[in-house]
Amino acid sequence: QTVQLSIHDYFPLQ
Amino acid sequence: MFEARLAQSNLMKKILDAIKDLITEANLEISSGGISLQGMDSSHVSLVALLMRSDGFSPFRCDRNLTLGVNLQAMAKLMKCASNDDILTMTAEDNSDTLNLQFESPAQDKLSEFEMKLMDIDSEHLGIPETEYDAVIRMPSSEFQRICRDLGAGIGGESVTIACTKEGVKFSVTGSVGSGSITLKQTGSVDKPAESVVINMAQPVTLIFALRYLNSFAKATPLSESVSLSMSREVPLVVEYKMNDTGYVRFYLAPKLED
Repeated sequence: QTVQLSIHDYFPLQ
Repeated sequence: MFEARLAQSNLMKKILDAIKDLITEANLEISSGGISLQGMDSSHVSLVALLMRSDGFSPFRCDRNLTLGVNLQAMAKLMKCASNDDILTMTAEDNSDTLNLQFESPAQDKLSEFEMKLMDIDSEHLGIPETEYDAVIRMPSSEFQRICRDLGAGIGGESVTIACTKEGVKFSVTGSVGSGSITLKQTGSVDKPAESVVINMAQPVTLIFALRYLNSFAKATPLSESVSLSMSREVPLVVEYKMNDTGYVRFYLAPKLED
């Protein structure tokens, strides 16, 4: 089983 | 006033075809440096970053920074009205709610002019941190497209494991009909850079990604003969298509983690 991560987990809002 | 003239409409067609299925609308940011765009797919799993530097246009004029909200699918349809070798000129007045597109045949005997409505798009701008990648793989873009297609259509795989070692890069999937893998070894000769597989690696790295996104990124294949994949442990993959020296389309894809 895998969990899909989100771009928000890595790139902060500017 | 914004004005940008591109020698070949074909380049803009290819860019739009590469990104329009992933992000349907986006803000084109116009500045003296050129045209840039950033957008996430609706699931916020991937991010597209486009840069067309001003020196890729002749002339390029931007009196003040503009944000042009564009429906990319509509723009892609409009661009189909241009022949590949038509000269494309984009213009917009400051505070305008339209973007003007002009297509001029190379013999200057046909001129098409369109006005495209702009939209107000609320978009989040994300900071992309500078990253030292554990491995950067450069390969022919057609080879990358073929691998993604074969592992998706052939095996019916949803997740692809990409494992990079000094010996090569291995793409593995498990799907409805079984499992499979494709390994590319680093090519010895670098006489033809566009046909080579080159691996620059600080340490081995293995990551899992959703294959359907990679297949979507591969729509950018016509933009460049080669593609680079940059990977580090537990950070998004970067798939980059360079457009000569005048810009790039980069796709960032968040990994999947084993539960």
